[in-house]
Amino acid sequence: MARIIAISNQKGGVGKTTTSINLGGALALAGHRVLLVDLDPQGNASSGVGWPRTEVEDGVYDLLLEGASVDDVARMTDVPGLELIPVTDALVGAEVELVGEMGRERRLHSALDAVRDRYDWILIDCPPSLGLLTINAFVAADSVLIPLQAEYFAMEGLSGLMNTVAQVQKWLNPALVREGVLLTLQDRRTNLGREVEAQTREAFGEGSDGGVFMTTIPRNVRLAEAPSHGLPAVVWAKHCPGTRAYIELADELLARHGLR
Amino acid sequence: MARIIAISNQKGGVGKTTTSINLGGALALAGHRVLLVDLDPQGNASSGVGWPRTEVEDGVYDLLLEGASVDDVARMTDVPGLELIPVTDALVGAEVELVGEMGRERRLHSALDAVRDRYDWILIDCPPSLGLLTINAFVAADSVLIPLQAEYFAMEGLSGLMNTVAQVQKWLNPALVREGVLLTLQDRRTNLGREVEAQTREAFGEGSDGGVFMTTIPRNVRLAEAPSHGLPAVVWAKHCPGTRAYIELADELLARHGLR
Ligand SMILES: Nc1ncnc2c1ncn2[C@@H]1O[C@H](COP(=O)(O)OP(=O)(O)OP(=O)(O)O)[C@@H](O)[C@H]1O
Ligand SMILES: Nc1ncnc2c1ncn2[C@@H]1O[C@H](COP(=O)(O)OP(=O)(O)OP(=O)(O)O)[C@@H](O)[C@H]1O
Ligand SMILES: [Mg+2]
Ligand SMILES: [Mg+2]
Repeated sequence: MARIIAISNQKGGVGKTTTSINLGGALALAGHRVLLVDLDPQGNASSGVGWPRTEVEDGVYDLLLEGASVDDVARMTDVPGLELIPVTDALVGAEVELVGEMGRERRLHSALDAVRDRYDWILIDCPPSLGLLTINAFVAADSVLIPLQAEYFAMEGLSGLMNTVAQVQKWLNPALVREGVLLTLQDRRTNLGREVEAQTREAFGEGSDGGVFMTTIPRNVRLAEAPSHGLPAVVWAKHCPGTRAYIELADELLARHGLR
Repeated sequence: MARIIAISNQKGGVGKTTTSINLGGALALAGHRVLLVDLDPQGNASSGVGWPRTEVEDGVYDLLLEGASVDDVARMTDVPGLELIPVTDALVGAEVELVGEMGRERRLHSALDAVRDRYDWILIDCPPSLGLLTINAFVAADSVLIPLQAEYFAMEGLSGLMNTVAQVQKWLNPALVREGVLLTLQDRRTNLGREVEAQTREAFGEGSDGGVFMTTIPRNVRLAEAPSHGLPAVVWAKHCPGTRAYIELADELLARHGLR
């Protein structure tokens, strides 16, 4: 029975997609069955695992608005055990189109619930916003994993994000919990990086009940280069610091769920 | 008569806000009258110049949906010559609320057109999306300035952005042009940074008709620290490389318009 995790933060460029791709890749390399759902019209997660928007005809848009099933749209990637529901150009219009639709916040939930028994992990890469796509992810998910760039603007955005999570818990998905906060693009040599990390650990704790992960992801150019090869860095650059960090994160996540 | 520039890129974290704040600050320090419009519900530009969302009651939401005028909502900042239209919490709901409203793409245009003669530059900080808020910015603007992080995902997003600009030119604002492309968070020591820069200069040219600026903004931690002090880096850290780059950018922009 898959655990469904929404990887979300309305702040842009904090490593949501890089985390979705590499945590997904690391879990697959460890033998788990992983489904990666690209919910961002930019389609970065799709291209980052080898399925750019221009090369696919059916994807998550069809799941949300055309009644398609996961079987209709999921595809293999070059990583054994890692499947993808890709983005197509049509997704750009999805949020506006969903506004008037019945059960508009539950579309993704219905589709993913039907296939939970086929995977161990379902990771949903969210766009940098708190709109209907992210809400669909929060309703479909068991938990929210929050990547957080160790800088001021990202920290400032947390209260808005937690507010939205609370709203979803109240009205749409009472079972939603926080999976944890992941410090990304960390540079501990700077005061800023150390201060943001200290404040975040202080505010959220470090427990397995949604606290800050002990693993932090360092800035490492290999992680930024990998997408141009259509492969997760954990596959394409097996020994770089970024890869080691995401493998460590996968282990910590498994340990939190008694699977290590 | 102000030149109105939308600072936009749907890719997150590429330096839209940092550019809005510091280009605005540099132009104000050079004696120009600048209005900074924060159009992103995250409210980063507002807090970055000292007016966080929690401390203001009226802002750009009221301009778009309550019939307020610029006079009602614009405020001074600690930088002489730099005014701000801030973000309030209400803006989170604006895109959904605008969907059914009359003239929904022209709201910002009407408000800003009325005060063009009071400023030399109006800079609009856009959110990481191509939704109704960004469309409002494109309809209000004379030009679009595109900050571009010198990495793969940001480059991949350019075609979608140019597509939206073309759509707006066709249906809503035929006079809209590209102000230019600005390479940000650049690290020329990496292959990735050099390759993305070369490809971008190749694709867009380097002319004053919307080409890539000669100025590039380096990664410099002072630019990330300044927002926590509520001041642009060009004021708070007058001699750092990031500040020098944004002052250089302001000069290059002025030269492009025969004002240097
Ligand atoms: N640890 C890292 N080291 C180096 N580069 C990184 C790292 N994490 C992410 N990047 C790069 O930083 C940029 C932003 O990361 P990413 O696209 O994953 O963030 P995001 O939160 O998904 O952005 P968006 O809000 O646009 O969806 C990308 O170019 C990515 O390749
Ligand atoms: N040249 C730079 N050097 C160092 N840090 C920078 C630089 N430019 C921006 N930053 C930092 O990088 C992060 C992203 O920048 P910024 O918020 O300006 O991007 P953005 O495009 O406005 O993001 P969003 O898509 O979320 O609106 C911020 O923490 C910012 O302080
Ligand atoms: Mg992303
Ligand atoms: Mg911004």
